[in-house]
Amino acid sequence: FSDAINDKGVFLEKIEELLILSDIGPNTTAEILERFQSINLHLFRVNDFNHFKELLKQMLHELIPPQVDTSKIDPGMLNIVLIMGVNGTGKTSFAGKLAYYYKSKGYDSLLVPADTFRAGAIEQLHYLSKEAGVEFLRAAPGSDPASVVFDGIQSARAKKKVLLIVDTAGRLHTYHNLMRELAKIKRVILKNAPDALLCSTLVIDATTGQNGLFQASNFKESLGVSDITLTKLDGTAKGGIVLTIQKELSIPVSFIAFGEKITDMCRYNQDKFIETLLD
Amino acid sequence: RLSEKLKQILNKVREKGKISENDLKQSLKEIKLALLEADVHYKVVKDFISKLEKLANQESLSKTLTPGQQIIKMTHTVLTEILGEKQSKIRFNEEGPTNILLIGLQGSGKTTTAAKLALQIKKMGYIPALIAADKIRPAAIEQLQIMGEKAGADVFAGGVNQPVLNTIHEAQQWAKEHKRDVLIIDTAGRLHIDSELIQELKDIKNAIPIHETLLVLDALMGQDALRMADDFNKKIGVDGFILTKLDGDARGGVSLSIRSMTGKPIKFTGVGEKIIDLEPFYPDRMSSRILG
Ligand SMILES: Nc1nc2c(ncn2[C@@H]2O[C@H](COP(=O)(O)OP(=O)(O)OP(=O)(O)O)[C@@H](O)[C@H]2O)c(=O)[nH]1
Ligand SMILES: Nc1nc2c(ncn2[C@@H]2O[C@H](COP(=O)(O)OP(=O)(O)OP(=O)(O)O)[C@@H](O)[C@H]2O)c(=O)[nH]1
Ligand SMILES: [Mg+2]
Ligand SMILES: [Mg+2]
Repeated sequence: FSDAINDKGVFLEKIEELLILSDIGPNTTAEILERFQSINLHLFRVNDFNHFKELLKQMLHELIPPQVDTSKIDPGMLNIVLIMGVNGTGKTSFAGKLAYYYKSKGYDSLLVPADTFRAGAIEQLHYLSKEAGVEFLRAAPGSDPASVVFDGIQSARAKKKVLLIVDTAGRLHTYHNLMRELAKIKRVILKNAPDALLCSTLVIDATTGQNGLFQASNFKESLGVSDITLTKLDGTAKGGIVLTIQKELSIPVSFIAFGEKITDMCRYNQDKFIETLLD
Repeated sequence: RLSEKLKQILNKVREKGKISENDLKQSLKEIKLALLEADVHYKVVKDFISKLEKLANQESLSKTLTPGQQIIKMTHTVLTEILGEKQSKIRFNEEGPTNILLIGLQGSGKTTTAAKLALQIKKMGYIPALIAADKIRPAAIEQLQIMGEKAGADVFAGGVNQPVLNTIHEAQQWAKEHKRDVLIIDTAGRLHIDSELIQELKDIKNAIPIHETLLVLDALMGQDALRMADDFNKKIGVDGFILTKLDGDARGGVSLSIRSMTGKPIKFTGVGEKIIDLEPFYPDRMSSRILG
């Protein structure tokens, strides 16, 4: 009988390690471990950890039902994707990937370089626009990002583009002035394209730890986050923080990126994601 | 905040004057949670807690500190011990130019840090130059050139189509002719599991003597930091770390993980996007930050 108790201890520790290493966080992990505590002791005599992985998969699906991602293009109106996030997460790269993705679906877009601050940012997006085969709005370094977005809206209307993809500068959510700048960009969009379908995508790096939850809640508070794009899944990090973000903030994941080529992205699928997480 | 939580638990201990088994257990539970929330690696947390437990059990209660203060003091001690007790600086080459290689994952802050480092090294009295060895990322060379200008340091670029090793060799020659005594090489972001790009780093280290290989990593990283740092260190050797984006609210537990795994020191921290935003690493400040 004591063997079952020992096994239970070993299994719970393995589960704890698996979850913590995925970056889902200690609080969500504690909730899951609690559910395992109430499982019948005799079940733990089954010396098969894979059996518990299956249980764990079920539990994750129950505890964190996938939020529905509503990001889609309505060709009958102007669609605007505002890409934001902290520094270095892969926003500019994703802007290029998204432009290519939608182009292959028949939606031609205009790429807007609203990061007029960081060295080489405009040139970087310009290069990607050529790779994606989409038009690029010219902007001057140091110019006001909100004015650049305003120009983008006018230009999209003039050129009859149904999709505007706006890249913004990386910013840590702890800088209130930078968060205000982003909120201003959103106001400019709502004022000048009130009829547009707006998607505010928060780009999160899969290597991000618990800070990801603060990023999501702060961006949500400042201007709203419609969905998350999770990048760099081609590395060894699992990106489990997005499960806790869904659970705590109900923000869906729309896309994932897994490489540096313009085609290295696809729509998020929670089943596949959890499967890989527990591998 | 950990210190608040510990105060709460141990306030009831104050009346009894000693730590009961249960109080210690509860305190360790709070410390474990704080460390995991701070992104310290799971294995490092487990070792840390067992070390702390041993220490708490063998140490007799101090007459001057409350049990709560004593546990916090012990936690700080173990943390600072792991992080390294004093500042660790760049080891300059005594017999000629110093070559510094910056490596790291995509987007960790290498290019920005390279320029910041050039400014700091200038202030130390050297004449550094930057080498743009990232031929992969669009406009990487332009980015380094603009940042180099802010640092007041020349950037040697070579064409974007020129092989990295050719650029490195030409840069070395150019540096000799122009009496640059420190070369800072900015490389393309790469995964620790990318064998081709890992080989590129090995080739660079075989081509010219590298006196400092510094791994630039993001303070916002989670559990993956330990494996990543370990991989880079095992595969190509790392002399130290630069932790970036510490101007945010990330607790920076990665610092504990990478230090305990590789034994290599954190030399600098990035605290913003401006050229002056690079500071030496202070272990005791980091330990307070991790505990929250
Ligand atoms: N391996 C990998 N690298 C990626 C991925 N997405 C982006 N990158 C790389 O990450 C680095 C940073 O990407 P950027 O697109 O410049 O990131 P950003 O968020 O725009 O950065 P800032 O504008 O400076 O905040 C680049 O080297 C990209 O090639 C991905 O999915 N996988
Ligand atoms: N807030 C803050 N941002 C930083 C810091 N260091 C770098 N950054 C920003 O992080 C982003 C990425 O920096 P880069 O220097 O392009 O990173 P990288 O490692 O060279 O990226 P790749 O070459 O694509 O791998 C940029 O937006 C930088 O301005 C820092 O200490 N604090
Ligand atoms: Mg960018
Ligand atoms: Mg770079």
